[in-house]
Amino acid sequence: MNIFRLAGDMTHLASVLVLLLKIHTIKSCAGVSLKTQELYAIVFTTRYLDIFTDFISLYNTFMKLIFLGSSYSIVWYIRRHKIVRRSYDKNQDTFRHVFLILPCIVLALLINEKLTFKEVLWAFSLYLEAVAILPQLVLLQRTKNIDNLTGQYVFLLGVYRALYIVNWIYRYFTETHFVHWITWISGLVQTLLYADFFYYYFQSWKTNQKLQLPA
Amino acid sequence: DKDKHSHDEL
Repeated sequence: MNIFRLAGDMTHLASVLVLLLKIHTIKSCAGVSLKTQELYAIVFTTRYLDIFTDFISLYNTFMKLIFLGSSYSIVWYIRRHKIVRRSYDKNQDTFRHVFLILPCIVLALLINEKLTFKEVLWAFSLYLEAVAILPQLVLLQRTKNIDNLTGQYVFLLGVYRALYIVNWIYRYFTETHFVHWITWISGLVQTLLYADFFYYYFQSWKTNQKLQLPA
Repeated sequence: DKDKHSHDEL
């Protein structure tokens, strides 16, 4: 494993911890999209089914369990926790899952590394992860005041994606036969979705003003 | 090397 991949995983972990900590300590999920969190729970469930069939490393299995556990806990908090769920504004978080999930199923059936159950699910999880942030970005755009933690959560997720791209470039040059078009293209699309957010995030940071996305 | 498996990333 190279340093970019490790740094990417750590930023991913940090993003999830920031979000869980925010929800757990201030007992509020204001500004957090339940739709995005549910999509991530689906992404991790479909991608990490291989913990039952393949063993890669202890690190790998451990991280998979963390991402599965944290995504389900966040969904549980927003849906079931008696205080947290009151802060969830479902009238703002209106993105429909089905418009993202259905096209990803079709795409995964058409474009995959092998037409097997596991490979189709793998491809599906990559396509869905690429677009899963959309409900969150739409919600941020609608929210007048984005709190620091929600902003940091999205920022860390974007950094994690960018580091994964550097990791793929590194692996392409250092490993033989490391060519994964499906992973690369969906990963690139995913990272590009953060470009706009990054622009405004740095603007607000430079001018020391509260982050606000234009409608 | 197990790390060269195509699905070794998270």
